[in-house]
Amino acid sequence: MLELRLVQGSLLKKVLEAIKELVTDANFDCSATGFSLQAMDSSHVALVALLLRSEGFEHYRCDRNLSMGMNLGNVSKMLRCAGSDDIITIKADDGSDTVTFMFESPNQDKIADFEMKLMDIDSEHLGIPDAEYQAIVRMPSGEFARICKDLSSIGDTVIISVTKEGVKFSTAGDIGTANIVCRQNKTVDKPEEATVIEMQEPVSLTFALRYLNSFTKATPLSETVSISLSSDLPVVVEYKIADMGYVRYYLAPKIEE
Amino acid sequence: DSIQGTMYDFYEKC
Repeated sequence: MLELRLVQGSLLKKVLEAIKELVTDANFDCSATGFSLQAMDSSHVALVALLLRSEGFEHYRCDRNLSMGMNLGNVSKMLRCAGSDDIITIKADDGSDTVTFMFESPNQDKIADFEMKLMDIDSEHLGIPDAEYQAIVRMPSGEFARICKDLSSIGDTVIISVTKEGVKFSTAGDIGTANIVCRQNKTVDKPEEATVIEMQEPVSLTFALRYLNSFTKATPLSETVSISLSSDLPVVVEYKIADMGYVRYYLAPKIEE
Repeated sequence: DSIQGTMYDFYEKC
């Protein structure tokens, strides 16, 4: 028996919008720790890891570990039927091949349930060890989204370079080149507007912009984003979900031949 | 020239 009640149902709607472009089908794993997902895009270039901790739910019952295969486009269709203020409850019985999403309006005058068929998905789980990153950049998520969007109108790839001067995003294409430098800026009115660079050593890596643009679908989940970079490792782009967990995207760099 | 890496170049299946 699984029953997860999330008062801030809009979070779940935003999570689906954040991952459905990158991943088509995925297994949602439910355990005492929380509601999680790890999935790669079809070309295995990018990976998304989601965690919604059990403590973040108003009610969390998960009698045994359960993995539920879902088509994310279909989940998104179901969740789009929930109002933005609705409380969302996810329910499944042991051994059942369906999951139910229940939507309650804030004043309880409308209750809807949507039952969706589960599917068998052969997904590979990758072990991602904790790593020390050479540089971690924290910046406003809207600013990062803007940079990725702007650069992708010029080129297909971006070189992200971190030095003690700041973080530089560079691209080149048929019509020309572009460089955007963001300097560390801690002296802002609100902490979420700061750009903070923690650098152990300078690092420079090249990435495909279309994946980074896809990651920025998570922008509504968090006002800030952190970008962790190391030579010879995928970049980690993390959006924290207030008090509950995170959506982390991993993107393999371009490798010099 | 550069080639696009994949997750398998960096992480092991578990």
